[in-house]
Amino acid sequence: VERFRALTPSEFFYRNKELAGFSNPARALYQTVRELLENALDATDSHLIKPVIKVIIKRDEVNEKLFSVSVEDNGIGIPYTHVPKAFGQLLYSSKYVLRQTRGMFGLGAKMAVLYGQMTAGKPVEVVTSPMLSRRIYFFKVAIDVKTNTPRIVERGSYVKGSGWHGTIVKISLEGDWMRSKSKIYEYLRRTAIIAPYADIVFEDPEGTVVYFERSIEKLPVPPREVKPHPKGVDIEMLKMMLSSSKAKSLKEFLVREFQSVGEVTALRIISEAGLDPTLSPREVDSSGVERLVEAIKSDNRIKPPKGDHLSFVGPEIIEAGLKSVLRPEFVSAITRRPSVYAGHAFIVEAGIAFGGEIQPSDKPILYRYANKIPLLYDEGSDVARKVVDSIDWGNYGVSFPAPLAVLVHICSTKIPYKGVGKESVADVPEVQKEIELAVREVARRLRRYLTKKRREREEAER
Amino acid sequence: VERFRALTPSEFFYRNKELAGFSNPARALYQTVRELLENALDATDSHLIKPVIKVIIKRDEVNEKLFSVSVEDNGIGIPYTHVPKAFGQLLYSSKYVLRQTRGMFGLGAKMAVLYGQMTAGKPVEVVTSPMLSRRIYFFKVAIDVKTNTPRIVERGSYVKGSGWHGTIVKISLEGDWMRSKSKIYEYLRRTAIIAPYADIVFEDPEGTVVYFERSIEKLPVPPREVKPHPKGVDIEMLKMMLSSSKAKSLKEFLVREFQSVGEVTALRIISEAGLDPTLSPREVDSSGVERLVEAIKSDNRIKPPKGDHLSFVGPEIIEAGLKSVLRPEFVSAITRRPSVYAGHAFIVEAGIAFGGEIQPSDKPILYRYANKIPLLYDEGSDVARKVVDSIDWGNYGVSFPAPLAVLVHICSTKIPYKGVGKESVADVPEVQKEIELAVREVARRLRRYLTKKRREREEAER
Ligand SMILES: Nc1ncnc2c1ncn2[C@@H]1O[C@H](COP(=O)(O)OP(=O)(O)OP(=O)(O)O)[C@@H](O)[C@H]1O
Ligand SMILES: Nc1ncnc2c1ncn2[C@@H]1O[C@H](COP(=O)(O)OP(=O)(O)OP(=O)(O)O)[C@@H](O)[C@H]1O
Ligand SMILES: [Mg+2]
Ligand SMILES: [Mg+2]
Repeated sequence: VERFRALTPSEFFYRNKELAGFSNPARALYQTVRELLENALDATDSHLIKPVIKVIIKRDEVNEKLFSVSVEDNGIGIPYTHVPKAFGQLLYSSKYVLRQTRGMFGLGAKMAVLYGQMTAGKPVEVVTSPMLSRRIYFFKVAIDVKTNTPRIVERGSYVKGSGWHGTIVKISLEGDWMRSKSKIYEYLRRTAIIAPYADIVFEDPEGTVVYFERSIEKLPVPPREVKPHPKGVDIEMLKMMLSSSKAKSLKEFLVREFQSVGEVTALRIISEAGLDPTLSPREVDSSGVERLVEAIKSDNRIKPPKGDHLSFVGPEIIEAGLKSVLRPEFVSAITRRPSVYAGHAFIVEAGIAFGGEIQPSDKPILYRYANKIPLLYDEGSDVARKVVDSIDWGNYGVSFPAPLAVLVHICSTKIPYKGVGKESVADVPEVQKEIELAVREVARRLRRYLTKKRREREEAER
Repeated sequence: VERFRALTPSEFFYRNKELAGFSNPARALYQTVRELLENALDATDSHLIKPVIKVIIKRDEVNEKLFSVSVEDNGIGIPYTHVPKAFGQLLYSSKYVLRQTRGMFGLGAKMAVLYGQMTAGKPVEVVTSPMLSRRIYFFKVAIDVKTNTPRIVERGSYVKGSGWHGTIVKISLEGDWMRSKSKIYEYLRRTAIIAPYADIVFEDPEGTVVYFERSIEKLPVPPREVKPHPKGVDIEMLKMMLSSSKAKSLKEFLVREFQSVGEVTALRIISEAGLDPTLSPREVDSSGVERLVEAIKSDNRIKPPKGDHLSFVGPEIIEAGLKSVLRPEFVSAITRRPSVYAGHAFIVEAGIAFGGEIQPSDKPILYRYANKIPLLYDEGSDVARKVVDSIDWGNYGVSFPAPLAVLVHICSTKIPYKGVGKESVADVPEVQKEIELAVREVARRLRRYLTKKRREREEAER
C-alpha cells in the first residue's frame, strides 16, 4: 500500500542535499565558502561598494572533523526583520527579481546552515548592520526542517560605535580541509581574476593568511532591475501577471508590466489576439490569455531587450584580473553586445592569456564564470568547455602543449544552470553561439600577437 | 532596497524548470514521456505486475507545435483521494520511503503538468482504478502555482465494467517532435533492454506504431521497504526520528527504528554515547544526540545493510534484453553483491555485448541505468562513462573501432543523481569502485570469448 506524503522545501533539500553541492564533507566545506562569499560580493559590488571581505576557516579544537567558516563583508547588510528567514527558511531571497546577481535560488546560505546543523548541531551566527542603521544586530538561527521555518536561538542588538556596515556569517560544519583545500584556493584565485576590485583576506585552518589584494579601483556597472520581456512570457506567467497587475486596461497592462512594449506594440498585440484594449486585465479569460501569448510569440516587430541593465565586467577589469593572477605574457579581453534567449538578455565576455607564468597544458585551461561566479566542477558538461574544445587552436597559431588560458563569462538576468549547485551551464544555442564568437575574437588577437612575435624573432635572427 | 520574498515549491520549479529537464519544447516532450513512463513502470513491476503500457503522442490538429502525450498502464492505480495532489502539488509522492523505485523526488508528473499548463493551457487528464476498486475515477487537474495546490477542473467516476486496473495520464504541451524523435525512440529502446518483461506499444505523431514486445516472462524481485541504516544518520535525522518515534526507551528506539541494530549493538552505542538505555527518546538532549551520532560513526561493529531489499534485474533478464534489442554475437551480464555508501545499500550490475548487429564505434557505446531508468543526457559528467573510458580495452582484446556495448545499472534506495532531471549519476567513490569491478568482470568474459573465437579461427585456417 503506497504511503503518500508531502515534503516541505527544507525536507526536500535536506534529503537531496547533493543536488545543491553538499554531497560530502569536502564538497560541503567548499560549497559553504562559496555560497557565503557569493552573498558577500552580491551585497557589495552590486551596490557600487568596493568589496572588503574576510574569509576565515578554523578547525575545531576538540573534533578535527569540524570547522567553522566565517565570512565578513562591508556590504549593504540585512534588515533585521529578514535575517531569520534569510538564513532559516529555504526559498527565501531578495534576488527573485529580474536583476543580474550571483544569487538566484534562495537556497545557498540555507543549504550551508542545514549542512552545519546536520553535522555539527550548531545554529548559524549572523551579525549585520545596514548602512543607515544605528544598531548592529546579531542572531543565532536554526532551521526547523519539518516546517521550513527559522528558529531564533538567540538574538540581540547594540548601538553601533562606528560607521561599520555589512554582514558577518559564521557556520560550523563537518568538513574535510585536506580534500577541499586546493579547490577552495582555486575558487578564491578565480574570484580575484573576475573581481580584481575586491580586497579578500583568507585565513585557512593551518593558520596561513593569503591577501588577494585589490588591483584595480574601477568597479563594474552595477546591475539594474528590469521588467520582463514579452518574448519570455508563457500562459502561466501571463495569467499570474494579469491577476496581480494594478493596470486599469489591457493596453496599460502591456505597456506598464513589460519592457520594450510601447503603445503601438501593445495595441498591435492586443488586436492580433482579437481582444479589446480597454478590457480590464482581470477580465481576460483563458482563451484570451492563450491568444495573447500566441500573438506575442508570432510578432516579429517587438524590439529585443536592450541589455543595458546587465553588469558586465568589461575588458579593462578582465585583463587586469588575468594579468594580476596569471602573470601572462599576452592578455586580451572582449565584451560582446547583448544577445537574447527566452526573453532574457545576456552578455558573453571572453578573455585570453598566453605565456608568462602560465604552465603549458594539453588543452586550453578554461576559466568559466556565470554572473561573476567561478565555476569549477562539472566542466565536462558545460557549454563553454564544449565550445573551447570544438575550436581548432592550430588555426590561431597554438600548438599543444601550450601555456594558454581562456576565460568565458556569461551574465544574464537568468543563467541556465544545470543544477542548483551552480557548477555548469546548459548549452542553450544562442549562448553557445555567442561564446564561440567571443572566444574566436580573442583567439584572433592572440594569433596576431603570436604572428608579430614570430616575425620579430625571425627579424632578430637575421 | 532589497525586496525579500518567499517562493512556494511550485513557483520555484516553475521559474527553474530547466533544472528538471524542461529546458525547451524538444526536451520537454522527451521528459514528459519518460516521467509518465517511469511512473507507469513503478506502478507495475515494483508490484509484480507484468507491465502492459501504451504510449501515444499525437500532434494537435490546429497548432502543429502542440502535442498530447498519453501513457496508459495496468498498474496498481492511484487512490482517488490522492490523485489531485499526486498531479497538482509539487513535492507530493508515495516514493518518499526507503524503497528502491524509479521515482524519488515527487516532481516528475507535476513538472510535466506544469509545462503543459504554461505552453498549452490545458489541465492534465487522469483516469485511474486501483485493483480492488469497483469504480474508475477520472480527473482534470491544474496546478495553482502561487500556492502549490491542485485545482480540480473536472472529476467523476463510473462503475467498472471489467477487471481493468491501472492509470491513464494525458498531458498536452508544446513540443518539438522532429528534434526529440530520436531521443524518445532511444529511450524506449533502452527501456526494452532493461525491462524486456514489459509490453510497450508506442504510437508516434506520424502515426507509426512500434511494439516493444515482452521477450521474457520473468520479473525482477520486487523492491522491499527497509528501515534506515545507522551509518546514514546525522544529527538532524536523529532528532527528527527521536521526536516522532513511538518507542518507550532509547534502546527500543534504536532496535526498532533502524536496520542492522539488535539489542547488543543498541546497548553498545548507547553506552559509548554515555546515555541511559531506559531514557525516553524524547528526553535525549542536543548534546546526547550529537554523542549518539558520534558513537554510531565511530562504531566499526555495526553490520552493513544486507541489501536483500534491492530489486536488481539479474543476469538472465539483462542478457535477454541485450540480445533482443542489440542482437549481438556475444552477451554476458553480472550482478555484483550489495555494497554500501552513506548508509544506503546499492547493487551494481554490468552487461557487455559484442558484434552481431552492433555498429562499430570509436569507444564503447554505453547504456547507463539507475533504478531501471535509462539515462541518455549528460553522459560526460556521469560516473559510469568515467569508468568505462578509464579502462584500457586493449587488455581485453578489443581494438577500436569495435562493435562493443557496455551496460551499467546501479540500483539503490538512494541514487546520487546530479540533478532532479535524472540524467547522470555523481561519482561517489564506493559506487565508482563497484562499477569498475563489474565492468572489468564482464570485460574478462568478453576476452575469453574473443580469445576462443580467435583460436577457433586459427584452427580452421590450418
Ligand atoms: N552577506 C550578505 N549581505 C547581505 N545580504 C545577504 C548576505 N547573505 C545573505 N543575504 C540575504 O539573504 C538572502 C538569502 O541568501 P541565500 O544565499 O540563501 O539565497 P540567494 O543568495 O538569494 O540565492 P542563491 O541560493 O542562488 O545563493 C539573499 O537573497 C540576501 O538578501
Ligand atoms: N501511473 C501511475 N500509477 C500509479 N501511481 C502513479 C502513477 N503516476 C503517478 N503516480 C503516483 O503519483 C505520485 C507522484 O508522481 P511523480 O512522478 O510526480 O513523483 P514520483 O514518481 O514520486 O517522483 P519523481 O519526481 O522522482 O518521479 C507517485 O509517487 C505515485 O504515487
Ligand atoms: Mg546566495
Ligand atoms: Mg515519477
